Amino acid sequence: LLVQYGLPDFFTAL
Amino acid sequence: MFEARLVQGNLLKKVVDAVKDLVTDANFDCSSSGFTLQAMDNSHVSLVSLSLRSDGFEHFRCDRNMSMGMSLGNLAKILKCAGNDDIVTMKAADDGDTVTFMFESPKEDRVSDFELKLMDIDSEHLGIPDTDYAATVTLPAAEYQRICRDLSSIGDTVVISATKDGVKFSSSGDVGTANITVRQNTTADKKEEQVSIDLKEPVALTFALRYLNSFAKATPLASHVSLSMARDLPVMVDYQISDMGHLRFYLAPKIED
Repeated sequence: LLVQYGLPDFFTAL
Repeated sequence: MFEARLVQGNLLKKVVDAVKDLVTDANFDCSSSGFTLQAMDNSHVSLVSLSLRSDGFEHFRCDRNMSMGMSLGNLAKILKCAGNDDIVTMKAADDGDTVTFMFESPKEDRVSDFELKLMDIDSEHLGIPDTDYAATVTLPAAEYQRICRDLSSIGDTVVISATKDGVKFSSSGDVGTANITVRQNTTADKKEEQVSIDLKEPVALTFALRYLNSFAKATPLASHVSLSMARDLPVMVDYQISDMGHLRFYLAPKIED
């Protein structure tokens, strides 16, 4: 099953 | 006081037209180094990063760092009133709640100004780390736009696979399956047709086509676009804006669970 990730999963909130 | 004068005013129109469907309201940040915007789309799956350096403007003054919240839809309406060859000047007082756009025709025989109300937008900024990408593919922007458009009639996701002999875009759906392979051709006689692949190691990633299609609205800004990929990381879709900076998009991948 393909899961769509979000950018906050990769980039840290400043 | 913030004041910036852009001789190639239609660049601003192209930038806003490229992002207004992805991001509805956004903060433009002004500092002495330039004019930037960073915003995620509502689903937080993609991110826009605009950077226009101050030295790319004919005149640029920013006494104090400021953030101007704007509705991109309204900004697009205002920029539609600018002539294609108009010089665009943006002006905003340090503690003002409006921004003024002035359009001057090249012969300076027509001058108009539009005032846009600023909005309070609390936008969370993300830290985008420098990434050592496994593959960076640079291809004609029109070619990228065509690939995204063609494949979105086949499926809603695309697997982008970069190897040493080329980059393959694959999609499948109820209609069937499609594979489009673009090979490296740095010897193309016309520079604007060149495709280059900087490959450290082969990489294949899956993305939602609707976002990649939306990024392609930036095509009028640059002759080429670069796709930078690394395993299980967001792709960076990078349009270099000559002598000024860049309009970059990031898209989180779809990963097999």
